[in-house]
Amino acid sequence: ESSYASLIPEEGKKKVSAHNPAQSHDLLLDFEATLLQMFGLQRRPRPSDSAVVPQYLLDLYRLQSGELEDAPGHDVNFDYPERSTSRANTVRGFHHEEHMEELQADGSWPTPLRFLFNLSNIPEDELISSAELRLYRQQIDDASSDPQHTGEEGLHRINIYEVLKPPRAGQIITQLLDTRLVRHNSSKWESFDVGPAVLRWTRDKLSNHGLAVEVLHLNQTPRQQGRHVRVSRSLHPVPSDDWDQFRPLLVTFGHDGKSHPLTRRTKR
Amino acid sequence: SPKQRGRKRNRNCRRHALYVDFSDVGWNDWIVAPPGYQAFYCNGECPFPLADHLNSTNHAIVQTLVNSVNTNIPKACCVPTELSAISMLYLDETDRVVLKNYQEMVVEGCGCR
Repeated sequence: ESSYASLIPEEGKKKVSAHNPAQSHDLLLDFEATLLQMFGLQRRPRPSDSAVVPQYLLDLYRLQSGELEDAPGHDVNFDYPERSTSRANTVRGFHHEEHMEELQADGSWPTPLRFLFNLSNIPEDELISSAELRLYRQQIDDASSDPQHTGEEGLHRINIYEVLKPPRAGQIITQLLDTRLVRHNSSKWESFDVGPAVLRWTRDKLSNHGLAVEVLHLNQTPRQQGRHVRVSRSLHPVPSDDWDQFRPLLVTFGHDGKSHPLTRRTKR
Repeated sequence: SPKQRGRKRNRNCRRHALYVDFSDVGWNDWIVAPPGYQAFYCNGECPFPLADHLNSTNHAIVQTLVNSVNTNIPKACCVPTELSAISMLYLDETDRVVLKNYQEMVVEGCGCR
């Protein structure tokens, strides 16, 4: 505890004299080593310029640490996932390996669309208890967007599958994990429970062949296909640079036994 | 005198403020939030087992106690007695974002042990 508790090694409590930069540099190295050891990191991360912090994880941090109590202006459009976080002390965000997306022979997009997530950086001692796949729906402005409109025009069915075997000749063997019927008159994030698949890949060490997402427009008007749910950068009619913030996000909730769960804290 | 007493109190074991500012040490490129945090630390003397001023009491029991202290026993140390956690949002070595709860990051209380 003493090594963790007083993060500043003994020397830190004496006045670090300005004319001895070597001492302060050593002090910082000691402090950094202590911090990295607690993070379970071998070396200090050097994030690349392309690193993206999903807004969802930033909002989770603010809700959990009580920071949002001080910043009422910032509205968070989801409820804190109490159930998932009550059993987890670690939340990780994953984007899919975009370079592994496969087009069909005729250049069109397969449906369902397959997403591969590389979960290899989850430590062995971290037990995943739940996982969610978050997809962003972009509102489509047309006649059916009128909230009073109840026809089938604006309805889409989103199916989430686990891919059970490596795809062969464009065919994939899947099993359904979650499904939802949505109307395209609003923009919002949808969260799907993919915990059973992620637990098979992490806890049971089964092969991870990825997830598959199928979006069916109910009355099959081709005009609407692929426009409402943001599942691929190039599928979106208007190429936009907000893809990094609106691309599919896999979130895992795990516990490594080293600290209390991420239950919400009131600001001290 | 009050002034003298004030100085004496400050020397005893207690919690001292210590704000760890991640941008000061260049870690704000991988630690997304918080920008820093109040870590605190414990420092000060532990006039344990008996406070020195007791020696001025001439009561037999106190004198016996004061003079029976084995001076070879090391003094008690000023250490954290109560700690709390903070959660941190950071980028790991693979550019992935992690939100994690860390135990024993903030010193809430100090004591002589």
